Amino acid sequence: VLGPVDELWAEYKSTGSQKCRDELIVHYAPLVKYVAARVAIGLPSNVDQEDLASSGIIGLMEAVSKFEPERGFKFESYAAARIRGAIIDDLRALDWVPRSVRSQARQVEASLSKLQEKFGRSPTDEEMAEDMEVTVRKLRSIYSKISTVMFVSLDRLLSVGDKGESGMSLVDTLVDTKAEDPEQAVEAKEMKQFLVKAIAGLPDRERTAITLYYYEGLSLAEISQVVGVSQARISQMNAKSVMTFRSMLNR
Amino acid sequence: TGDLRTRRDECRELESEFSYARRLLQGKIDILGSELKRRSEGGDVGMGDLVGRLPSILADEPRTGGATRLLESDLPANAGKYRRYTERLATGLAHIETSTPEELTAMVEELATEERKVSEDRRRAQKIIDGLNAELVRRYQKGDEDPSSLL
Ligand SMILES: Nc1nc2c(ncn2[C@@H]2O[C@@H]3COP(=O)(O)O[C@H]4[C@@H](O)[C@H](n5cnc6c(=O)[nH]c(N)nc65)O[C@@H]4COP(=O)(O)O[C@H]3[C@H]2O)c(=O)[nH]1
Ligand SMILES: Nc1nc2c(ncn2[C@@H]2O[C@@H]3COP(=O)(O)O[C@H]4[C@@H](O)[C@H](n5cnc6c(=O)[nH]c(N)nc65)O[C@@H]4COP(=O)(O)O[C@H]3[C@H]2O)c(=O)[nH]1
Repeated sequence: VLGPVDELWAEYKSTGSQKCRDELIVHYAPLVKYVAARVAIGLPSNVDQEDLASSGIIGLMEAVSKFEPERGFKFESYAAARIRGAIIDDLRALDWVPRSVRSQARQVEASLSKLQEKFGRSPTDEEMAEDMEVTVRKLRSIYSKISTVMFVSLDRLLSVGDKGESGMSLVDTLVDTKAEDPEQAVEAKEMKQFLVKAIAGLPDRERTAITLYYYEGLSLAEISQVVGVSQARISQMNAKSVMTFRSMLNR
Repeated sequence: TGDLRTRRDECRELESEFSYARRLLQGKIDILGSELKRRSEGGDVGMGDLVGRLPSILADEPRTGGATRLLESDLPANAGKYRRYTERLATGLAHIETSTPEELTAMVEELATEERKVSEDRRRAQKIIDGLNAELVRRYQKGDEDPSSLL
């Protein structure tokens, strides 16, 4: 049964009229609200939600002009991926990550990688603080700063290969989504195994917190009740483990 | 505990579908609402301007607090189903230009009623999820459950 929207698509694809295009954009615009609000989570407050939304609208425009209805794919999922991609691309271009945080993140990664090599396991915060010649307190405040700017890449951190928006995210590999192609399925399986090993190698409390976050989907508040540390500590542990996994992958 | 998780995960699926439909409805309501406001202030009929105003219409209030829980990055599995559901609700949106203020108002009211219902369903699902997770937390605290069994 062809609804009015299908007819609008047909008219747009045959005439390419601006008017039809605008109607489609307005019709699907609420998708941008959904995606932008979710990307905004965990971003520092200086990031303007309206900027995210306008990047999202651009992404939606691209989706509308590129979409081929006859291919049989659902427009929503295609559009959502482009909307999210556009928002994140613009965020990166903004270079919104303070230089100081960048360089501190690099120091953390260097120390992590060095000590992993040295100990053959994930280093404790005490060991890293000593190596970086800072206090544990200082190191943890660096994690906190990193965790706010990391959010954007956290989800795609372990994107398999360089498949861009179709890359498997860390979450994908955990929730057992059906891979589009066998190659992705194999990579997803390997990623699963890598994650299990990597998480098992974390210090006790971190292992528990990270497991509960990624595999049980518990909130920071719920995890802090189990592990017995503050929510801030939990998100610091999260930032550290993400960097740990990344440095392990890069080796 | 397996049972508990199954129930919790089913609820999560529902909650994510409610959240998705809810945001779509809210977006439609706010777009139509802004059109009504513009016309009541003597704005002329015409689409062109609306696209440019979408970011300000759709953007949430500035948000406090960081990420509280891991989010599924993609749309809920049944996303298409809700798309058609909200389409049926507001098929007139695609022809906003030719709708009279009365028609727009009627659409907004219909959508707002649906939004309230979906928000309620969502709240209820969230309560159930949080209740089941609270029970899980208790079991972890007591040591009846071991997180590493998840790996
Ligand atoms: N188990 C459980 N799950 C919950 C609860 N509250 C929200 N969620 C789920 O968690 C997601 C993220 O919530 P958020 O971090 O507050 O992030 C939210 C929030 O920042 C914002 N948002 C959504 N609705 C509202 C609202 O009515 N008011 C405000 N101020 N912000 C909202 O949009 C973001 C995404 O919202 P959604 O797509 O709906 O996705 C929500 C929803 O699916 C809860 O109490 N228990
Ligand atoms: N952090 C966070 N807080 C959440 C979330 N979901 C709900 N809340 C909180 O719970 C209150 C009631 O949510 P509701 O029953 O869905 O009832 C909501 C909802 O039905 C509706 N609403 C929310 N956002 C929008 C929007 O952008 N447009 C429209 N038209 N309605 C909205 O207005 C009511 C009041 O919204 P608020 O004043 O924001 O008040 C919200 C907000 O403070 C969430 O995912 N994350």
